[in-house]
Amino acid sequence: IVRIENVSKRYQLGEQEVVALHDVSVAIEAGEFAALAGPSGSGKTTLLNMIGCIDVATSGRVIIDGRDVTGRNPDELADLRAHTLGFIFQTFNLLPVLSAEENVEYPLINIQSVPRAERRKRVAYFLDMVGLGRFAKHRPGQLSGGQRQRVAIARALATHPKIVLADEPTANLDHASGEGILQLMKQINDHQGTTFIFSTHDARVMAMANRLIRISDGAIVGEEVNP
Amino acid sequence: IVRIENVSKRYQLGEQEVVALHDVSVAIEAGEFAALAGPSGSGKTTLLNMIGCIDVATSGRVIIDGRDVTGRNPDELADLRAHTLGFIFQTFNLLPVLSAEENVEYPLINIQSVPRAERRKRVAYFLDMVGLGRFAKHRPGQLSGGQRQRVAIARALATHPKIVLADEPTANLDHASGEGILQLMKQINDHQGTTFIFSTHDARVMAMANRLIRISDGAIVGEEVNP
Ligand SMILES: Nc1ncnc2c1ncn2[C@@H]1O[C@H](COP(=O)(O)OP(=O)(O)OP(=O)(O)O)[C@@H](O)[C@H]1O
Ligand SMILES: Nc1ncnc2c1ncn2[C@@H]1O[C@H](COP(=O)(O)OP(=O)(O)OP(=O)(O)O)[C@@H](O)[C@H]1O
Ligand SMILES: [Mg+2]
Ligand SMILES: [Mg+2]
Repeated sequence: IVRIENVSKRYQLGEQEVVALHDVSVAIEAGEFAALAGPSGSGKTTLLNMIGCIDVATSGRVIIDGRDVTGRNPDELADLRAHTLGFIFQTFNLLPVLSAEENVEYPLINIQSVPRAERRKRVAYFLDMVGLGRFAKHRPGQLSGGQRQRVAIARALATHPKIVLADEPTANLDHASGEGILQLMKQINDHQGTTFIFSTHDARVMAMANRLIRISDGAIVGEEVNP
Repeated sequence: IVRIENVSKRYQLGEQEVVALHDVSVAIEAGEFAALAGPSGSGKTTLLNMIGCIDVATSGRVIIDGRDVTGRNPDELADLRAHTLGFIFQTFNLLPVLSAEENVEYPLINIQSVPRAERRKRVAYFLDMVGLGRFAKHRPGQLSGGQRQRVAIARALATHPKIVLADEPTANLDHASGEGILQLMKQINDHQGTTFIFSTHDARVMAMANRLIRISDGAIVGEEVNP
């Protein structure tokens, strides 16, 4: 469902060239629970951003759900992001002027097939599942770091996407909250067949993954399959 | 060196009142390596912000290095923050238009007693110690999440403060990078007698701490001393 073929990402920084990804190839099947692990700065977020169609490779091909996204125009990519992908950002990227529930509802409004009553129901359900039922009206500035992370998680899951990209989703969570979130995600993976791709430093996520992809200095250095 | 006496923090949210801290009392000696642990939303950041003089208690007293900060004016607090406290924020709070090294240098410029050559030396030293020697010229937008976190760490340590407040400083770091940072901090604690107060979900930080303060729903629920 996700094919990355010989993807490289290079940046020009003054006189120097920084290579964030070098000739990376990965293939992920529908329904996998895959984890990307590696040191800080090794290229995990860069790779997830390619898959999430919010960044463009310098070279190579990215194929999402059978569609080659390399060279597509912004409207086509926006459509793919709205209907197929759910992204939990490392920096959350919540809208500060909206409440938690309005933030979770926001991407659902863009999908015309979901009527208002169904939207409200999903928002309440996912906020509850991440333990934020009582905080629905708080705005991001009135929430703790881990609470904001959980709003970002609820927002990505509420659209029932085919592929969920989770960039260090447990980084700001205590052990128990993180455990609850991971169990929820595993359930969605088991029952709906949703594909999950994590970037993580959390040993628990790596243990739950059916595929562990190790990255270092922008290159894939190992892969373990754990069916 | 830090005394919190019957501190409460309440917010008004529309019709409801949210109690972030309730009647919290804590005393921390100079030279301690103390950790504050508790679930997401339990009040850790709120308490650290009180100690760091960037937030004001609704009731109770906060005494830092012998000085009662309750009711002080902004200039006096700014002076305390510049010379006595180092803060590693949960959301990093780097200046996006400055490079990594300029971000680390920034608080040092405010301390007149540090001449320019010494400033440059310290910035290079701490960036190197957190593994970012090669990234000194990158701006925050050109860094990974864990790299930004490490710039925030270097910035807090470079002023050689008496008290370092670290709000989940290893959240975005892989195991090895986090380990290096914690060893650096323990060394500074051993050799300079710097007081460290962490908010953390990381079991390693809790294990290294000489005092573990457990917080839940805005109240202290336990304390373990581990000399
Ligand atoms: N705009 C940019 N210009 C130059 N270099 C960049 C830019 N953006 C990212 N980089 C570099 O690309 C590399 C990979 O970054 P990336 O964010 O993918 O790392 P990561 O594996 O997600 O790290 P972390 O675990 O710390 O989040 C880093 O070394 C970073 O400094
Ligand atoms: N401005 C505000 N208005 C209302 N409630 C607030 C406000 N700021 C924080 N809170 C609430 O105060 C509580 C404590 O927040 P705090 O940020 O201290 O938690 P924390 O222990 O640091 O959590 P985490 O581990 O997730 O970072 C949270 O439940 C939060 O929703
Ligand atoms: Mg990252
Ligand atoms: Mg916090």
